Amino acid sequence: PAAVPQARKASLARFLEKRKERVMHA
Amino acid sequence: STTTHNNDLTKTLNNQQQQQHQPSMFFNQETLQQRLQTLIEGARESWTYAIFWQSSVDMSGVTILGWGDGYYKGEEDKLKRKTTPSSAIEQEHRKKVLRELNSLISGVPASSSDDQVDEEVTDTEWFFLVSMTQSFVNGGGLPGHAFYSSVPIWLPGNDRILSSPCDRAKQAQLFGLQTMVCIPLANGVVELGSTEVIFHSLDLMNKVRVLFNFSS
Repeated sequence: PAAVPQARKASLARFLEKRKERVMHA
Repeated sequence: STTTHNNDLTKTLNNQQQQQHQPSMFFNQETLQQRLQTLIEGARESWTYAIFWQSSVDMSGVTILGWGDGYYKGEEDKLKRKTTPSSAIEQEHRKKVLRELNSLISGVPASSSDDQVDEEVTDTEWFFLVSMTQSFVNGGGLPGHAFYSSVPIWLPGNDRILSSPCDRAKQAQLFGLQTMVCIPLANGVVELGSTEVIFHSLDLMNKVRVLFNFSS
């Protein structure tokens, strides 16, 4: 059961990291 | 209403679906991300995001479609967008939530002067983030409907999206998405969204089925 929140956190971390890159290159 | 529904996005991400059983999986998070990225980046069409909704069965035997993973590409040209910019209050709310999420992930206390958060949180970014908190039970919502009927749903253009009885489709339209697609698979649904009008593509359907054939 703990795998689900962990999957979401992994997705969220990836999203935030890519957003950071987008903002830096904007 | 989005603001109200998502006041506690951080807590939801931590707590939601704690009681959910996982089906036996033939994939892991990394390969899922690679498949979504391959699908979006290799497509001829301009997709804004792709989400894999994963099916599972809870303790009472109810089938649930929950967040499996997602890949957000963004819009090709934000200037082409015709949606009304979100209000200053809404933007402040989004930035506050983003700071909290950053803090959750990094373990560093949220700061009001976080550079990456100062940038406007677009409607499609917000829609994608909110999607992480959602799940669909017994055929509810657009992904649930596709999964239960085993029939792909392809909604190109505002009129088609608005004619859908599903709240998720209407919400997507409000956030500037003009095409929504849900392709059912054996253990979940691949959902694609775009701010452009994209018509049915057999090539894309086949690509999804090959890429997400987890047992191979």
